[in-house]
Amino acid sequence: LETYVGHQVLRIKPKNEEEIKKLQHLETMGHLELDFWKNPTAPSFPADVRIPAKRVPLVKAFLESHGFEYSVLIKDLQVVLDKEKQDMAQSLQKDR
Amino acid sequence: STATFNYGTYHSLDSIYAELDHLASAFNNIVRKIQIGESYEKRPLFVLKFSTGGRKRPAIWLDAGIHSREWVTQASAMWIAKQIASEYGNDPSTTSLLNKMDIFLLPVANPDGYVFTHTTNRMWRKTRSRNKGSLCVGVDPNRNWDAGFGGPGASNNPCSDSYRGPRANSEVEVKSIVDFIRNHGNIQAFLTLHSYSQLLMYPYGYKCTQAADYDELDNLARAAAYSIRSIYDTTFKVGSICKTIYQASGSSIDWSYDYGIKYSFAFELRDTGRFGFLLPANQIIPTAEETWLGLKTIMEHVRDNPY
Repeated sequence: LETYVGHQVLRIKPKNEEEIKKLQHLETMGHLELDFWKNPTAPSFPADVRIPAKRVPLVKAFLESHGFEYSVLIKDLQVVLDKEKQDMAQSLQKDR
Repeated sequence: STATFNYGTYHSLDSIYAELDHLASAFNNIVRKIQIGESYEKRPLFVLKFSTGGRKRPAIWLDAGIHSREWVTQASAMWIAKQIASEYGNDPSTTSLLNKMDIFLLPVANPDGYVFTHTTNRMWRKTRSRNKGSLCVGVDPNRNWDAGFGGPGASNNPCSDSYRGPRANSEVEVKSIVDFIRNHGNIQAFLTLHSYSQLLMYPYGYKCTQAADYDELDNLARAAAYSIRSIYDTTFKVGSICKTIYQASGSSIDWSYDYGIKYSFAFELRDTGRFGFLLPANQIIPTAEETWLGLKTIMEHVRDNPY
């Protein structure tokens, strides 16, 4: 099972078309291995992006240096996935 | 039996498919399970047909889970299936709808992807078909429809999550739906469930021009969004795919609309702002409840406005 330890999901709020273009450019950079859950589309419409653990500092540095407004939607994706799995198992147990 | 299926939790494909049998058995007066094809990895594609009888009646199509990681859509579809069956004979709106029209519900449009999200990679979105000449697997089945195929807003890179595939309908999951709808010949509405963004969208996505029925679709979508909001105050943004999100070619509702199905809508379900599409299970039923209200608004309009 693929694990996502340390992967973070950031919610980025682009202020203008220029910021959207920068995010779209970021999306094309394959080596960053970004997974856009919600694509950057319009100002004030947030983009959500999953970032592999090893790329988190780099991406955050990029966002901060370019003045992006962002928040952390999920701090450690694996924690949420583990909780989801645990809930499913408990529910199955209860049903039985 | 249906009494033991917990609609407020996420389930494996086997469990969902078992529940389809239970629903068909428990509500055998109006529910029938039909196989419309099989996936790339040979899993059956099952639809529930809700019908009070008669052949070739006008019908509504509803699918969920074409993007496998959007688990709340498959889960909502199951709750909605039970709701439709339970409401017949008890709720005047659903009863009059089913007395006039059939509903076809495909709860897991991408079963291979769904199984893969349970066994190997929870983040998987695409189908599981092999791509010739590439190590990367899968096609985005919502970029694979014959609607502006290959245009902007879809990738030609097999490693991309929005890879459109080698040609329109290359994915057997997509082609099975297309064939079913063509063979049926009287589908009046095409509704598809996605997550997450809280959007209710209508064509087009492959181009940014207005659909011929723009005014009616926009008004109807706004009415549906109003219904959705009425229960838990969840606000949906309404508009065409292109204006609401971005230009995206090869999507299902663009194909269905161009094929002649006027009432073509895509729902993007609930976003709590905390979990993305890893929506906690305790949100499944509220999400399904509000979605069903929106769907009902559209279905009632379809029932009352044949074309």
